Parts: sequence; structure tokens; C-alpha cells
Amino acid sequence: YPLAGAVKKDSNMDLVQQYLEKYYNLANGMKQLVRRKDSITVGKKIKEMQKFLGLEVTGNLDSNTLEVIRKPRCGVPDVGH
Amino acid sequence: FATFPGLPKWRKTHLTYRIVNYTLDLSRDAVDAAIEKALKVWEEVTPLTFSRIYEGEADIMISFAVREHGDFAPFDGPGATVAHAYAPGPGIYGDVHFDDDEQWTEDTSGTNLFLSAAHELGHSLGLFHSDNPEALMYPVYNPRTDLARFRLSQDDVNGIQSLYGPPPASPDEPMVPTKFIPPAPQMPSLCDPALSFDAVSTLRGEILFFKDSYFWRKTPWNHKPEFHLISTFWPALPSELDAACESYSKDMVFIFKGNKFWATRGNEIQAGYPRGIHTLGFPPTVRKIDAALSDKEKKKTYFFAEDKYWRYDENRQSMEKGFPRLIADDFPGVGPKVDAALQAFGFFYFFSGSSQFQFDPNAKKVTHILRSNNWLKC
Repeated sequence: YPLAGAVKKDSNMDLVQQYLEKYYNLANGMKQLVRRKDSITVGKKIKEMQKFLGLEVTGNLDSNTLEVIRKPRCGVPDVGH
Repeated sequence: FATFPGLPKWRKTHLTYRIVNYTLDLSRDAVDAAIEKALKVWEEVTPLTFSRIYEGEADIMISFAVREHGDFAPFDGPGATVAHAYAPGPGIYGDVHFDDDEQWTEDTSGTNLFLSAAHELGHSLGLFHSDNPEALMYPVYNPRTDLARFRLSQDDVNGIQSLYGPPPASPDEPMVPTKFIPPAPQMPSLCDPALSFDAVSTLRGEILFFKDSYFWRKTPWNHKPEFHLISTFWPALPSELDAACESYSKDMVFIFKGNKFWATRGNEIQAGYPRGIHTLGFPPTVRKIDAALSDKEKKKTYFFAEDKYWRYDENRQSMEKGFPRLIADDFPGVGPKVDAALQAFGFFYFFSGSSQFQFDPNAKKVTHILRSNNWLKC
């Protein structure tokens, strides 16, 4: 195992996790997976969000994606609940 | 565009809305105007019409709130979520909630209320988010929207018309129906023999007949009366009015409902209204009036409430002494209750249910009994 140093709380990951839960149906139980960043599901969800919002579909948390996530928006989800 | 899963939509075309509370960021008038303008955006491209109510449960309840506000979808402080709304349906469905931790503005210096309201009302009518960045229903708020030239995108129009179809008449068709179009169930019908009116008033040579949320407008140059929503001309007025009368000297029409009255000049409601009817000199026992008419020659205004009436002196701007008097004493044959009243061609016309009494104030007697809708040339 890599030294289990304190997992640096990545506020960006928190932000994207809340955004995906709120607007893209990311199930709440995905919390741990989101932290490991290598989760296939989260990458898929990030791509789904980037596609819907007209961003470059990379599956990564690039600056453009983070910028849009921080913008004011409507609280209704983007995909059907 | 997208619609909500299950395609919820309103099964009627006339919807009510109510502004439940206000943000302190804007004046009430500014909030009222923003909501009205946002509703008009959707009204213009669908058969939908909206009228405002001031109490009770409206189809679309509009409110401002912060953090947890009772719908398990708490707001999150300034920024991020600015508002949300619910798909068509009963109770909370159809409602719009604005996050009052945002700075609501009439321009784009903060979060523009009109723009956000137009988006949220799209949800209230059944639209989900669109992935078209040009669309009003795109989820991310665009502060650079040109408000002066705001228009729905084709994507928005396609979306809402997929639910409700286009507006009933293209702009170049006559406003007044050239043939009798049977009204939708909830609309009053001018040929209904049982038709009664809530209020009747002259207005600059025309005559307005108010009923529920609508009114007929009888003009000297048009054989057929026009039919409109009250809210089309006076968005801030309630429906189901009690009385209306013209003040010729002021070039105004006074509109009464409950213990309030409004002054309108043309379709402008005058600042400082509504006022309480007791400011006119009614005793506190009078909770509402039933009818009002203005005697143009004598500059007197008659107010009718239950079985009594008062007379207001336009010159002295006060209620005359010796009133109230009994309607039955001075207007024999009229009543028992008056729904609406009008002075025309030297006669007083009293509307009571589906009947109308033409009263000669000189002879002090009823000269004709007609149907209430007689004026509308059914």
C-alpha cells in the first residue's frame, strides 16, 4: 500500500461529488469511490455531466469543468430522478 | 429540450399563480412585474393563460426561502443553487422556490429575478433541463443574457409546444372571434342565459363587464364585444371583482374587491393603491360593496352594499350625509341584491343575477327588465 498518509481532503472532489449526487443521480453510497478518483462510475458521471453542459468530455476534473460546477444554477436535476 | 420523466403536464390551459411572500432585495412591484413578465414569456407561445390569486392554493405557488424550507431540498446559501421548481401537479408540484440568500435584482448586477423566474416556470409547466446552452432551460444561470432582447430559444419553444401546442390564434387573426367559439369549460359564456356579472363600468365611452377572471369590453366601434383576461390589462388586479365605476372627473376607473379598491387610468394602476374602502367614508360594518355607479351629470357616485346604498359627492370628495338609505325605498322594483350597476343614456342599470333592471331616476321607477347579457348582443 502507498503510505496511508492522511487523505488530503480534496475540496474539488467534494464539490464534484455533491454536484453529481444532486444533478446527475450519483448514488449517495458512492462516497468512498469518489475519493479514490479511479472509480469508473465517477468518470462516467463526470463525462455525462460534461456532455450535458456542453464541455469537452474528458472524464477528468479539468479547470473548465470546475469553473462550470461553481456557477450559479437551477436546483432541478439535469437527469431524471 | 427535455420533459420530466412520466411527462407531467397541466390538463387545463388556465392556471392560477400566487406570490406567497417577497424578497427584501426588490420592491413588491418589481417582484410582481418580474413574475408577470416571466409568465408572459410562456403565455405567448402556448394556449396557456395565467391569473393571479392572493390567497388560498394556486396551481403555481411562488415563494422566497433560505436553507431548509420544508421540501427536503434545502438551499445552500449564496451562489450554487439559486432556485428550483416542481413539475406540474397538485400541492407542491408546480411551485417555484427562490433562494433568498441570492441577491435578487432587476438587472444582471445580481441574480436577475425575471430570468430565473422564466426558467423555473418552465419547470412548473413541465420542461426539464435542456443541454442547449442557448436555451432558457439550460441549467446554468447566464449573467450575460441580454435582458432587453430576451427571447425563448427555438429549443424552449419546441419543448413547451410539445406539451401544450402553439397559441390558439396567430397574431394576425382578429382579437375578437369572427364566429362564436364555444369557450373552454371554465370560461364564462356571453350567450349563457344565466350569465351574471361581478361588476360593470364605463371606461372612456366603452363598457366593461367583469366576470370571474375575465371581462367583456363593449366598444362603440365594434358590434361584437372583445373578451379578455383581466390580468391581460391589469396584471395586479384580483379576479371575481365586487364592483367597478368610472370617475369622469379623474379619468379613472375604481375597482373594488373585499375591503380594498384600486384606481386605474387606462391599464395603469395608480401608485398608492389598493386602499381600504373605509377611506371613502364607509362605516366599519361594511366589509365589501356589491356594486357602484357614477352619475356623470350630477357628479355623484352611488355605492350599493346588501340592501343599502351610499352616495359620494365627487365635488366635495366625501360621502353625503343622510346615508345609508334602503335601496328598496329609493329604487323600487330593484333588488333584492345588486351585483353590478351602470349609468347610461340617462338610466341606471342594475344587474341582479341574470336579470337587469333599467331604472328611470327621474320617474323613480323600473322602465324595463332585461337579461343581464343584453348589452353583449349574443
